[in-house]
Amino acid sequence: VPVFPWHSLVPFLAPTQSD
Amino acid sequence: STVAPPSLPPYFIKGSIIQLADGELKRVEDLKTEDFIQSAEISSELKIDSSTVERIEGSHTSPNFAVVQFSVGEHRAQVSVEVLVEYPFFVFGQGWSSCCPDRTTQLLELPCTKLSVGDVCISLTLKNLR
Repeated sequence: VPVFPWHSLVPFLAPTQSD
Repeated sequence: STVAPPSLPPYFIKGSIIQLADGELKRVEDLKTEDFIQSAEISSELKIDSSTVERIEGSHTSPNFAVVQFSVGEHRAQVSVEVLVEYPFFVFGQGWSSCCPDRTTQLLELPCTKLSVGDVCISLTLKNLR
């Protein structure tokens, strides 16, 4: 049975760094 | 029986085993807001950000897709993602939600509510992004 890490379920939304 | 389309990740199917940062195993449908928060606290690289749904609209490329616009983090950065309408997001204090919960339930058997403007979703950023 495959086991998936918790963070694979969460979208990675990196805000654009403007500075 | 139904089969999830290949572009939808397998870990959203009901019964999938998810490992939290402390090693604990849970089924995807049993995950709670605290599981994500506690896992992020343990993580050295990732932190949880609040991403508020600002807009949901149909995709121009396919009726199977939707474009969800989020306001991310304390700086309210605008981020848009194009996802399958059945793609589930985890809403703080509420659980799995998608643009088309009926389809999510049908394809993945994952209990799901309707994703709406104003919902605050769990998202990740890098801890040391500066």
